[in-house]
Amino acid sequence: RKSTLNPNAKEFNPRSFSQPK
Amino acid sequence: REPLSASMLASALPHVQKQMIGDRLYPLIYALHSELAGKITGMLLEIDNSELLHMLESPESLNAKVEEALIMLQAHQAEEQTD
Repeated sequence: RKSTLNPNAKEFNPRSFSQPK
Repeated sequence: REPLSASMLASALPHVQKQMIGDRLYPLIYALHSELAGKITGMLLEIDNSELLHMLESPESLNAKVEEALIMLQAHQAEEQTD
């Protein structure tokens, strides 16, 4: 199985940290 | 919070699915590598959702993938510096 991670991937912006449900 | 399930994801749009998974993944990754959590989460979110759901349930799988992402990031940064 190939699992290539992309170092240029877009950074994830954690909205749940600032706006908990 | 209840665990994220495949059926919960199925009703969401693809980009929302990734956001939902990222919201669960980010705190776990933040606990491991706070300064790179956003970047590592972004990298891992390119993996298939089924595998991501498995990683949310399996700390060993998640840790292994986070380590892999870190190695890739460091190699990438080293490459940029030598250019």
